[in-house]
Amino acid sequence: KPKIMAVANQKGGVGKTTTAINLSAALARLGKRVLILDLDPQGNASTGLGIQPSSRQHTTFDLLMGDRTLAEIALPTQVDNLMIAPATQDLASADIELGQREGRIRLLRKALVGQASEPYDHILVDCPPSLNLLTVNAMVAAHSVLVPLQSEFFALEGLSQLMLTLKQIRQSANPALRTEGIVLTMYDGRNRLSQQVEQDARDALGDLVFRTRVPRNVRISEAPSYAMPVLDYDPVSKGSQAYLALAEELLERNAPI
Amino acid sequence: KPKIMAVANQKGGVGKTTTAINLSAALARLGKRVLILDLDPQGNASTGLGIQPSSRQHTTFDLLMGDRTLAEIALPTQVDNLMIAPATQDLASADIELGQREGRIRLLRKALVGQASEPYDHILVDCPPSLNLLTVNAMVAAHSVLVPLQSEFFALEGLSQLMLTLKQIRQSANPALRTEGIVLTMYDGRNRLSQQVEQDARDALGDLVFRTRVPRNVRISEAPSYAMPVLDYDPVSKGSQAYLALAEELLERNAPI
Ligand SMILES: Nc1ncnc2c1ncn2[C@@H]1O[C@H](COP(=O)(O)OP(=O)(O)OP(=O)(O)O)[C@@H](O)[C@H]1O
Ligand SMILES: Nc1ncnc2c1ncn2[C@@H]1O[C@H](COP(=O)(O)OP(=O)(O)OP(=O)(O)O)[C@@H](O)[C@H]1O
Ligand SMILES: [Mg+2]
Ligand SMILES: [Mg+2]
Repeated sequence: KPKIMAVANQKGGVGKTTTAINLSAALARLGKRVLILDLDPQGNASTGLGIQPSSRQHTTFDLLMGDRTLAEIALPTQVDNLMIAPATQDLASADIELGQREGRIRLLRKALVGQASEPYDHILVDCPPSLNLLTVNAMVAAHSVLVPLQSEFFALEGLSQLMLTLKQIRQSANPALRTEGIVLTMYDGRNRLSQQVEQDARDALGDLVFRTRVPRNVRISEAPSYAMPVLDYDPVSKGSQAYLALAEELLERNAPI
Repeated sequence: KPKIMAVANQKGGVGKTTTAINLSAALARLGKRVLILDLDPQGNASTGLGIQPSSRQHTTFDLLMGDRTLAEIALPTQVDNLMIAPATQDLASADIELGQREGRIRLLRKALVGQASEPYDHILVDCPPSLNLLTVNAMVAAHSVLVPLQSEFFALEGLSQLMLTLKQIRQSANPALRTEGIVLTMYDGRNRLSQQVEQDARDALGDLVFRTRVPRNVRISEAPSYAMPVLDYDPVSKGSQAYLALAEELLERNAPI
C-alpha cells in the first residue's frame, strides 16, 4: 500500500510544488515507484513535469468527483518510476461543486483507498496555497503532511495556524495523520533572516525539522521551464544534492526499526 | 472619493503583501492619505505594519459581515498618512459563513461605498493567494487591479487565468474594473529567467507592464520583521527606491490629462 504524503502550507510561494516535484524525482531515482497528485488548480506540478494542457484529458478533478479512477488519470513523466495525476483549472470549482456534498472532505481518501492494487510506494499530493476544501481533502487522505517552510519572516507566522489545522483534522476526520516534518526551503546561510527562521523553527519544533535544508539555488527555479526536475536539469547542482539528501533522510526516518 | 485598488494574483508568494505595504507607504510619503485593507486570513499586511494580534479587535471580517464600519476598524500605523483595516484568521471562514448569502460577492463594495465621507485618497486591498470569495469581493469593490508578477517561470502560467477572471468580473459584477498594471517583482537583472519573464510579459501585455521593476532586495524581506515598510527600515535601499518610483509612476499614469 502506498504511503500518502500531503505537501502543504497555506502560505504562498514557499516551495510546495518545487518540493513535490523534486522530492518525488529523488525518491524515484532511489528506486521507489512514485505518483505525484497535482491538487492545485494552477497545475504547476503538471507543467513543471512537462504535461501539456492538451494531454490533461482526465484530471484529479475527475478523481474527486468519482468519475475516473487513479489508474485512468495517471500519466507517465520523463522520469523513470514517476507518474503524475495532472490538474487543470477545473479544480478551482471544486469548492462550489462539492461544497454541499455529503462526505465532501473524504472524496480524495475514498478515491485513493480503493486503489489498493496501485503499484506505488509513495504518493505525494501538491496542495494549493490555502486551507480550503482541496487541502483538507489531502490531509484527510494522507498518512502524513510534509510542510515546506520558506526561510523568511512571513513564513513562520502561518506555521502555528497550520499545526492547529492538522490537530483539528487529527481529532475529527483522520486520527492517524502524522506530521512528516518541516523542510527549510530557499535557505541562504549568509542571510541573518534565514538563520533566525531556522533557529526559531528548531526551537519550536525540534526533531520535526529535517536536518536537510534546501538552499536557494537558481538551477531549481530554472528547471521547470525545461519541464524537468532539477535532478535531471542539473544533477550536480546544490539543489539536486539537497533533494537527494532529503529523500534519503525521509526514507531513513520511515525505515522499519 | 478614494481610488480602490486590489493587489491580487492567485499565485502564491509573488509579492502581493510586500507591494501593498510598500506602495502604500510610498504613496503616504508622497502626501496621499492611504488605507491598506488586509483581506488575507494570514494577516501578513497587519503583522508587517506592526499590528499586534491583541489589537485586532475589529477586523475586515466584521466589515464584510456588515457588523462594523470602516471607520470603526481602521487603525493607525507607524507611518504618517497610512491607516490599516487589520485581518485575523476569522476571514478564513468567510467562504463558509458568507457562501450562501445573497449578494455575497458585493459585501466589500457595499461596506466601502457607504464610506463616501472617508478621508482617503487611496485604498489598497491585499488579497489572499486564490481566486476565492475574498478575492472576488476585492475585484468587485475595486476601481482597478494591480498584479505583482514574480520574475519566475511558474508566475507567468497563472497570469492568463487571472486576466480571464478579471474579464469575467468586468462582464458581470463590475463593468468599470480596470487593470491598473503588472509590476515585475523580485527582479534580478543577472538572471536569464528574470529577463525572459520580463520579455514575455511586455510582449504579451505591452504598456500594462509598469516601467518600474522591483528588484530582489534582502532589505525588503527583512523589513517586516521590524514591523515597518522598507522605506522606513532602509530608506536608501534599492527596494525603497523602487517602491517610491512605482508610486510616482502610478500617480503619473492616473494624473488628470
Ligand atoms: N530552493 C529554491 N531556490 C530557488 N528558487 C526556488 C526554490 N524553491 C522554489 N523556488 C522558486 O520559488 C517560486 C515559488 O516556489 P513554488 O512555486 O514551488 O512554491 P509553492 O509553495 O508551490 O507556491 P504556491 O503557493 O503558488 O503553490 C518558484 O518560482 C520556484 O521556482
Ligand atoms: N523584492 C523582493 N526582494 C526580496 N524579497 C522579497 C521581495 N518581495 C517579496 N519578498 C519576500 O518574498 C516573500 C513573499 O512575498 P509576499 O509574502 O509579499 O508575497 P505574497 O504574494 O503576499 O504571498 P501570499 O501568496 O502568501 O499572500 C516574503 O518573505 C517577502 O518578504
Ligand atoms: Mg505550488
Ligand atoms: Mg500575502
